[in-house]
Amino acid sequence: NKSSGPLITGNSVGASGMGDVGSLGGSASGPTNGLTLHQSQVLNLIKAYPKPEGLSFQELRSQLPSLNASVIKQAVDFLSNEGHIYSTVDDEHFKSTDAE
Amino acid sequence: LERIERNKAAALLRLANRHA
Repeated sequence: NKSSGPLITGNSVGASGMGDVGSLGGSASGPTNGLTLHQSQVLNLIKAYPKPEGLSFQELRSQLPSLNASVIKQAVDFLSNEGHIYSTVDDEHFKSTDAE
Repeated sequence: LERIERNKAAALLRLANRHA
């Protein structure tokens, strides 16, 4: 069930390219536990974020400069639909459910 | 703050449902 451990992906990105906008749903062929690369990147960043109010959308963008805002937004929407993350102080701050 | 707790509870619920 739980995907153990602090999966901290050190720094931000490295890979450029792969500019396809992830389609939500559909037959998932994601690399890790059913998430796309973008989704797991976003999730890992949120998981790794220490502050109680959660990671802001702005913060996400600056951590993932290679992704454009709509891709990040989609990932966030997806993760929140799945229950992996939830919004905190406002709709722009997110925390992971399996953090703590 | 109450809102955050609600969001969290809802999220955990979604997560649980998906793994049910």
